[in-house]
Amino acid sequence: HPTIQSTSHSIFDNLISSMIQDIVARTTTQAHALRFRYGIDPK
Amino acid sequence: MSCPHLNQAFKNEKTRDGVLKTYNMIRYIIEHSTFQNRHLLSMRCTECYEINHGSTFMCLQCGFCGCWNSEHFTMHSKKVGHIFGVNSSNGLLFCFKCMDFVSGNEMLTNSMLVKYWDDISVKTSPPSLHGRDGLCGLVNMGSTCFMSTIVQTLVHNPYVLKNSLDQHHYAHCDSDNSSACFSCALDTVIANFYGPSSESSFPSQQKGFIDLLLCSWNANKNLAGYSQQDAHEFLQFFLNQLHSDYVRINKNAVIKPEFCKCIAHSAFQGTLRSSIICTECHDGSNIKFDPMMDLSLDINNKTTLIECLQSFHEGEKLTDFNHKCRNCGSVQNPIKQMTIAKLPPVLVLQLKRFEHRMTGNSVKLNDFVQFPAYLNMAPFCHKEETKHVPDLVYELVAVISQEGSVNQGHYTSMCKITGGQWFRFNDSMVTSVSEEDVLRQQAYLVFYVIRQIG
Amino acid sequence: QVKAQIQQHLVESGNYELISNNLSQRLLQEGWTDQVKRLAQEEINNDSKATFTQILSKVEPKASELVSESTKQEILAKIEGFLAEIVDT
Repeated sequence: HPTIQSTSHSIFDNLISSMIQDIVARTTTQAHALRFRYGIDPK
Repeated sequence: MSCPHLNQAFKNEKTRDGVLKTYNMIRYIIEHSTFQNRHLLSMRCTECYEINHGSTFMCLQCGFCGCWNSEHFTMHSKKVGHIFGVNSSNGLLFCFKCMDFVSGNEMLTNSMLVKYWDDISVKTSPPSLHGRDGLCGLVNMGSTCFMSTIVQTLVHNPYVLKNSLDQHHYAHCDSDNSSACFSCALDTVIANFYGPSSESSFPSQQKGFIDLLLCSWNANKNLAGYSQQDAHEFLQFFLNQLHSDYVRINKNAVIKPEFCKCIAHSAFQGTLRSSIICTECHDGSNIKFDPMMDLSLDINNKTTLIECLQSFHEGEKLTDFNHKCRNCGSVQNPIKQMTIAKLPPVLVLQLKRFEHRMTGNSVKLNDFVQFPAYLNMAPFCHKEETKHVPDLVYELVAVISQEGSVNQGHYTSMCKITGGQWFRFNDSMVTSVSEEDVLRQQAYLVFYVIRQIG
Repeated sequence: QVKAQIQQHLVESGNYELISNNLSQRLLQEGWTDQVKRLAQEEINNDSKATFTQILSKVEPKASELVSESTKQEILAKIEGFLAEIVDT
């Protein structure tokens, strides 16, 4: 049975994973778009 | 490489327009729905009803919302063949065949402009790679570092930069002569720094700065000559000039500062609330509101910026011989408390390092004052009983330091550019620095930009 | 299902927004947000053709570890506090 602790951890993990995925999505998409637009690795 | 599945869909004009229309509609919903609606409707998985179970994707072809962590969108995609999902927190399009976000499709990136696309694809070009970051030094023309540090800070400030690139001044100024108009000179600096490098060699990139010097000297004789001046005073002068130009191109309309829409007031102006509090009956009904373009903070016996702000916020004892409390008639010295009634998008904090003593000489305080990369200003705002002040997190974007004594010193600046990298500007030299280097500076002026509210 | 109902109640009561804002503000101020961005950037620099899915599989475990214990405990305590109220009702 879910407890308050386990449910709290699960809600916390949801929040963290959605934040990580949002940051990684924005960073990778921007990098890919720049590489596609300028053809080189725009370090 | 771009997504072959989207390219396939875009081959047919009707399909392409349908995809873009739906995509724009979903993005509009994401950007305009309340926190609750977004979390209950577009961030909740249709399959498991979990909220924020990793990213959630909204199907481009039906109303399904699927989560990432339990792969419910992936299953939906395999089951019914719908392969495109819009990420409900950032609006990016994901292809569940490539298992990657779609990037590199200009029409998708600019999907909100698709109805003007024929015009745009002919009349515009992608921004050039060179100059994207606007990194360029400014030659010292003789004790001009107090100016070049302010110019670098403003040229890399997102609000000032956008205002210039949007051509708000350029489109309306009848002067169009950057050595006679301060705002045109600033536009020239920005055009030189961010424009295609083919048109600007290093010497020509100095032209805008030279024009700014000429305009400054014409407007304020004291700025001419080789004596070192105060960067903070030059910042105030600079913002005043931008405001004056704004009034001029608005046909000298009488515009009260608190309602002014010029870049100086819209980005840098906040409001201070000062109340005189009686030490006997604690009446604080004697209240005044004043506009503020920056905050000057006393640093004596303080080691952190938070301490400086707290002492500013706590208030000071007034010695006012004429004071008489309206409520209880007490003549005890009252306390004047300053709180922030309105914060600006760009917050400038001056650490008062130059003390002008009664003896007539000036000394410089070299104590290190620690300042954070992110600053929550909520504790220093005025609180009404009824209203909750949300967290107001500011991000550090520039630091101006002065090395040396009051009159014989040298100014340098450090700015955070798009993408989060920090650079140090020391006259014509530009070097990449770490954020740790920045936070070790003996700061004189620090610039913060609002990053998160709530 | 229980968890989904609890989450819905948290969102409708406005407490989920408080938790979410508080968490992202703390993560921003402790530099976690910039660190995750740098981790993703490093993976891209290592292999510019890597997809989101490939990059995420490397970044997500490290990023979860980087959340400071104090932030985690503070936010968990807040969530448990809200849940304790809900479970009673």
